[in-house]
Amino acid sequence: MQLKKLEMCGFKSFANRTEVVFDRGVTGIVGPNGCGKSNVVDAIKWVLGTLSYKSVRGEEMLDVIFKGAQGVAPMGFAEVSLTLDNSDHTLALEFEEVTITRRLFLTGEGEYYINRAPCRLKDIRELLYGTGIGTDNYSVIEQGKIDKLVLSNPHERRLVFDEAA
Amino acid sequence: MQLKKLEMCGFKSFANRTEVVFDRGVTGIVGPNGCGKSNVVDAIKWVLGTLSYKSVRGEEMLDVIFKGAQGVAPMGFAEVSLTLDNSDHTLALEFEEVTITRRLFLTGEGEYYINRAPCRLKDIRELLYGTGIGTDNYSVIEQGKIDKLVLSNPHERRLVFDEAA
Amino acid sequence: SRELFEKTFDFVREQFGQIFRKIFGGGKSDLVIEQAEGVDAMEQGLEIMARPPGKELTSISLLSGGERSLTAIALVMALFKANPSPFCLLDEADAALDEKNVERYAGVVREFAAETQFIVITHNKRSMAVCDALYGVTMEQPGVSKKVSVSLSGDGGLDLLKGKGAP
Amino acid sequence: SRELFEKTFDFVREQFGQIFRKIFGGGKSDLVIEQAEGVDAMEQGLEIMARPPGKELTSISLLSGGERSLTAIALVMALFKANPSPFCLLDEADAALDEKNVERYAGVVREFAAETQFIVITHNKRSMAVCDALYGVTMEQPGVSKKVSVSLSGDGGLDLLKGKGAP
Ligand SMILES: Nc1ncnc2c1ncn2[C@@H]1O[C@H](COP(=O)(O)OP(=O)(O)OP(=O)(O)O)[C@@H](O)[C@H]1O
Ligand SMILES: Nc1ncnc2c1ncn2[C@@H]1O[C@H](COP(=O)(O)OP(=O)(O)OP(=O)(O)O)[C@@H](O)[C@H]1O
Ligand SMILES: [Mg+2]
Ligand SMILES: [Mg+2]
Repeated sequence: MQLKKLEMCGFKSFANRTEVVFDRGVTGIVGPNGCGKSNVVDAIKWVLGTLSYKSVRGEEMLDVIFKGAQGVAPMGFAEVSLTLDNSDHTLALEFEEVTITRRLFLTGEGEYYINRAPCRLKDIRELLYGTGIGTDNYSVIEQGKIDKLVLSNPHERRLVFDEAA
Repeated sequence: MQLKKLEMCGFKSFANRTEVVFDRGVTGIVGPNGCGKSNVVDAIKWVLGTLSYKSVRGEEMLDVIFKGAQGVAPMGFAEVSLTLDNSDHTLALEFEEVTITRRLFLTGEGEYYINRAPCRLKDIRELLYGTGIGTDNYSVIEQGKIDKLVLSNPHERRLVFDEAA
Repeated sequence: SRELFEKTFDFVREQFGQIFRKIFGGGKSDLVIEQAEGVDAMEQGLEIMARPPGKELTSISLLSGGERSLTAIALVMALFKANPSPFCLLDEADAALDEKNVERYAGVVREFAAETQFIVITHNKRSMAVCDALYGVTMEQPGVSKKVSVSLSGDGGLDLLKGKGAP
Repeated sequence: SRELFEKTFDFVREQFGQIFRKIFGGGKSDLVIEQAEGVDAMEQGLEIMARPPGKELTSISLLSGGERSLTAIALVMALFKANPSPFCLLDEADAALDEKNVERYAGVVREFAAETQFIVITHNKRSMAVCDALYGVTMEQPGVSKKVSVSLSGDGGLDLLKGKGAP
């Protein structure tokens, strides 16, 4: 089980359709301040079904839609697709490759797809449940938050542990 | 008004008496991880009369006393002195130079001095009150906490502002 | 179940100890279940002990920024050993580290990359050096992100690091 | 008093706008007193607006780590202009900044150092370059801190940066 490809369009600062391919091993993302690196992390969290606009640094979920820039009009929707290699069938589907897509329109309406078949957000979250894929656990270390695990109170830490175990 | 000299003895990792002289302008403190740079900041906060062991990263105030190291015995007390240039009489004392000293013993007893005259912690705090010297304001940016001012809620931010104004 | 928990806990605790010692080049660390009065065993909090080499044991709050980052990384990797996650996203986890510790962090990432896919965001050349692939994110057009491929040796990579390609 | 507050507020607001634009090379920032219902004017919260150059206005939570650091520094310096503090301690305030922004941060520190004494803790050479004096803190003896004088050009300084002199 591994990530294969991430596609973003209209998601935060990624106004234009952008594709990032992930291989085995270590993939580095580099660049100047404010250019969009952490937005890539937000895109992965978002397409995996996070319910919390705070986990993607917004003040409301609509904040993930590209708001425009100097001389560039805002977008009407944000869309992220993540393709995973499922040849070990970590995800309980017969597909060797699974693409999860999440879309949000300015109206607040959302659309969700698994391998291009429409579904509900609930279905995406249930598909991932228990697989260790998902971002409410320790597999995403957010910028400036590495201390959190170590300085959190003993009970929070216990919850993280239980989830891991 | 400026800092002239900091002396630490038995304070956190500064087991041996250590003197740091500060000149006008910008003084840099560098060195590897875990060697004591932030402990210097804690020493300044502490000698200026902080009441909070959390503000010096401890779990109790006794945590500031050197606890020993491999082959080095712990100390029985911590002492920090800070000498300030008071030629503009920012501090309401007739001295041109003011040295504030704070000492804490393992018994929990504290001793306080202004220019070697014993006083109470209260006297140090009152001396500094309203002078802009002190570390409950924005003049100390702690490690990893630079975001705090910008991400805090509007009311906390207002309090910081009111103190500045 | 309680047995499964204890088995996993002992394993994570042991791994945490090993990885900590490898990253710090010595020292000692531990995970301890609190023994608070009247609290069910499955509800007890989890304490972390960490003692870098040559130092005396102090509470974790007294550790330096860099020491806490390394301790957190050791714990995350120990949790991965017990319950491997397919991937791990590290967003500037090396920000507080000095050069020598970035090398150690990069070494640990490299080692665990055999079993886990890593995505690492960094400004540091030594972290970049252990990447199998590097993407640059720039904003040639202000406010609009763009992906570029980057190689460490080419000028593009180094320019990206210097903050060029930013509006 | 309310008049004093408003006078100071307008001054800080204006300074914040100027310093922000200098650090970011453009853009716009503002300080806004909330207008919540039924709350006394002296109790209203304080909102920060920050729009880096070329970008659209978004809430401050959406800014990047580096952008937030620079915005915070601009605000602190604006507060200093209104109410100068004799000294300012910055502990690794440059940790999230890319090289180009460290230069800008260092430039702002240098400029304000005329009126305020700065003590800056850093791992970054460009921040060190604007210091009038540099002290190194090492632990030759594990667990015991020691102060050494450092010059940027000598080997001692560079070794200190690499993490040598640490146990
Ligand atoms: N919905 C949106 N529309 C347009 N721009 C957005 C949107 N949401 C966030 N941004 C912009 O994205 C930028 C932040 O990007 P990001 O956090 O990914 O930066 P970064 O590359 O991680 O930088 P750093 O190195 O400072 O952490 C901000 O300038 C922000 O204004
Ligand atoms: N009372 C004490 N006795 C002995 N050692 C102590 C005491 N309090 C703190 N320390 C030690 O001081 C060290 C932390 O020092 P400090 O936070 O100043 O490091 P630093 O130089 O700022 O490092 P970094 O670059 O990682 O931020 C820790 O290793 C801690 O164990
Ligand atoms: Mg970022
Ligand atoms: Mg520190």
